[in-house]
Amino acid sequence: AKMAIAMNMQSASVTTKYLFRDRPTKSSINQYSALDHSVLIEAFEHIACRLIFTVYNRIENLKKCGRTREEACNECSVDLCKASRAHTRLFIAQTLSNTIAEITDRNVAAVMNDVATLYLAHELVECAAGLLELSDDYFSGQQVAYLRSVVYKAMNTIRPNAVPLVDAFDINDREMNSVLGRRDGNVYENLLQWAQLSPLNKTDVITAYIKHLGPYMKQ
Amino acid sequence: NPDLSQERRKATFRVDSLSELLYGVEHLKSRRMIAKLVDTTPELHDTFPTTFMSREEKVENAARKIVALMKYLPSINSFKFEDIFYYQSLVMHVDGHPLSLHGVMFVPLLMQQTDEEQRQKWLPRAIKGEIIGTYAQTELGHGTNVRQLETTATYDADNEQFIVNSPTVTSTKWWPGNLGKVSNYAIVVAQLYVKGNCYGPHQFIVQLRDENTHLPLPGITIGDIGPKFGINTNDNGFLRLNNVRIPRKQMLMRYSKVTQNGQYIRPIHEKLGYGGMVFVRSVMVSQQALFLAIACTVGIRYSCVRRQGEITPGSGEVKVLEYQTQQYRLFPQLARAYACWFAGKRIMTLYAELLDGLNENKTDLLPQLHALSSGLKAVVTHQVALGIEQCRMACGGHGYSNASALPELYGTAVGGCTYEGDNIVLLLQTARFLMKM
Repeated sequence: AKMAIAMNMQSASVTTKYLFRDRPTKSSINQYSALDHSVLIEAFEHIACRLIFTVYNRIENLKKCGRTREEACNECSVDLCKASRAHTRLFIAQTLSNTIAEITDRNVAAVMNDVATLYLAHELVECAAGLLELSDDYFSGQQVAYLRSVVYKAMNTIRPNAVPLVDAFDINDREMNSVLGRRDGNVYENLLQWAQLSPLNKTDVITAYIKHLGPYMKQ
Repeated sequence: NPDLSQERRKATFRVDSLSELLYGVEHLKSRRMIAKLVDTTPELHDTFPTTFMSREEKVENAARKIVALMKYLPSINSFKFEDIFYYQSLVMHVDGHPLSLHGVMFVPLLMQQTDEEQRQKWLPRAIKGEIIGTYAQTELGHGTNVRQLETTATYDADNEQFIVNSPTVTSTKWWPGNLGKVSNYAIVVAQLYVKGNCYGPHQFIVQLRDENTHLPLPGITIGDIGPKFGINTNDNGFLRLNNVRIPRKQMLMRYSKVTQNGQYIRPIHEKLGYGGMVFVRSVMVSQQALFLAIACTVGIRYSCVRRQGEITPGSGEVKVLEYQTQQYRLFPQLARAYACWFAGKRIMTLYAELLDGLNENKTDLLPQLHALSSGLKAVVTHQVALGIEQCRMACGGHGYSNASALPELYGTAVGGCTYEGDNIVLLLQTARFLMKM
């Protein structure tokens, strides 16, 4: 992989440049310094790089042991999928962070920053196994525990804006087609109205009763 | 509902400012205008909640509405993709309709994969709705694995025709949307054979039904594949071709060509035919983000209406959203909806750059975008399906009722994990690109 880095520097594309960049060997996420999105993104990069290069090396080693490229890839296909997910998750995380950074409305920027912090921390907690398994001391159990506390704190911060955050999706009742999600919140009276439209309610006594159950119950 | 009004008074930001970030100022204005048009046009409404309809009633109701939708289309006074898409989603909801594939696949492919002469002939008819088309790629035996499709198109130079055939039962086209009963044309994907050589899968315009009687043409066996997990308003169909002859000019020849005397001309980039798939996968990412946004909207609004239990005894029942477990069920999904939303916007921007580049024969972005759109489609569809299910369960028992719209939404969204490429296969495609890098 190191050799591949040297060879591929110039062909690095927009979406894979991070593969060929030097990165810190330890994450600087900790509760004693401000949680900047860039250190969270760096963790996404680290996972993606490690998964991609680890599976790359495994394939190269299998090929050295005589497997064809296809056989080697098949034997590594689960890890190849994990590597692809990590690469894609990084793109989503990076795009979210870049988008929030460009918001000009201060109040919107503040609430979206909370949303982004929640997203990044929650995704990393979900990838914790991958982070800790990499056995390269990049990440520690304390840092995972800290990120989990960041998730709970972010949820608390978001709570007052929960309904305005979904209202901002501007989803029209007609498009949503949901009695539970109605914009006016008048759910229960409308649930009752909705149920009465059921074809089974066209008549008080249905054919099934007249034809089968009634006679059975009378015999 | 006073509980929801109270929630809205807590906002620390101007909601429309965030809506403008999501949609853009202009499109947000159009949305409001379009919503008002639809609200005041009864022809565009369901006569009855569709959830109570049979499949046949759903398809007929959708056909009636799509015709009304086209009739009032000029009233929205816009040809922007996002305006038309919104207008369509307001009227047709998420369960499919007779022109689904016509709009998302057939017309875009006629725009992107035809040469000038073909575009002149077919595109105006498709846009005016004189013909309804679909895209028939997937077969009973193969879907994602496009290279192994069995349908053949053999060039007959003497008659300047292709003979399109379904040689085996597993080559039967199966699943394509609106193939069963509605479309009278299809872009059929078949292995191209010229002078005994196979040049891999290529795209061919095949007429399926008579333009007047709508009866299947000779050599065509066609029909609906039956009820599915979701999108049941769509007549997903099957198609068998028995040595159907089509003119040479009905092979889509923007990039690869077959000359009159049977010479094959290769495309500048082997993946150009994938342009249509990259476009659809990019659209899918945004659509899936919208599905998760809808589920979050239902889950979070209802969690402020539903009161259950007391946190502090004697203080009265609280909104279920006060419980940390309820927040943990919903808020990460809300954050994901926003993250996927912005990723969808970004990938469409990159796609537009790809198209500009292709016009100047620059194709370096294509492999990256093919890999990225494959990875995004796989990751986003899977996370959205899981997220909708979390939002549905957050609604307690009522989430299990079709009144919530969440079972139908889930049925529609989760189909995205297999159509347009099985997620695992797409992840492996992304991995192949990463290993090459």
